[in-house]
Amino acid sequence: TILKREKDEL
Amino acid sequence: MNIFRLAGDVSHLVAIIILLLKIWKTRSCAGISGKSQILFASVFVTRYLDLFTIFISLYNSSMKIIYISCSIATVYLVYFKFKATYDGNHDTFRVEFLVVPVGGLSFLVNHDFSPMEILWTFSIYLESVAILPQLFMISKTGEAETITTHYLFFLGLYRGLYLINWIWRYYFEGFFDLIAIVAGLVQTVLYCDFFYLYVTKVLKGKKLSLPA
Repeated sequence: TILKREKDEL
Repeated sequence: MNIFRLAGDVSHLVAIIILLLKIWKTRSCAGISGKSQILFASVFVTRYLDLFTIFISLYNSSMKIIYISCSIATVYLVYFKFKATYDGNHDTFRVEFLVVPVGGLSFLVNHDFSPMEILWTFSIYLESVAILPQLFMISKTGEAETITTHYLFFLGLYRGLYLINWIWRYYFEGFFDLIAIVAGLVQTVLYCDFFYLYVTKVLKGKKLSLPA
């Protein structure tokens, strides 16, 4: 699973 | 992007616009906690610093600009243009009790000890408690204007929809961000009491009044 957050959410 | 995140963003935008229009049309910020609005403005400023460094999409960038400009405009209306109608006597929540712990926690619990990431984490933690001064003010005045309750409903709904978005993204993309999820849960739980009153009173046409 991708733990890191992509900065694509507001 | 999924339907829950889009619905969440729309709900958030509706809340921000409702508040701005309420203050502008009635030329009054009675019942509005200026402290919460300052906290929300700082949430957006600290979270969207990447507006100038990373381009995700036109949607992402335009929403960030709208959120930042509307929240700053709201603070301006409350503390400058319609200052005479600001009810400072009831807006007495000690925000330092929020900002200091949130600031400390963002240094201790984050994904990456870099300035941008710590500011983002600070913004996430701050947003989860930013509504407290507003809820505190309503509990002190014992009531809220109906338009204000609609503002709070959409504001509370937005992060609830984001929680569903995170379930969706975990299930379909294997993506999850524990910091955002935990803070989002806290944020949504803080509205539960209000949601109950909103559904049982406001939706039945009654005024929202708390047993003072």
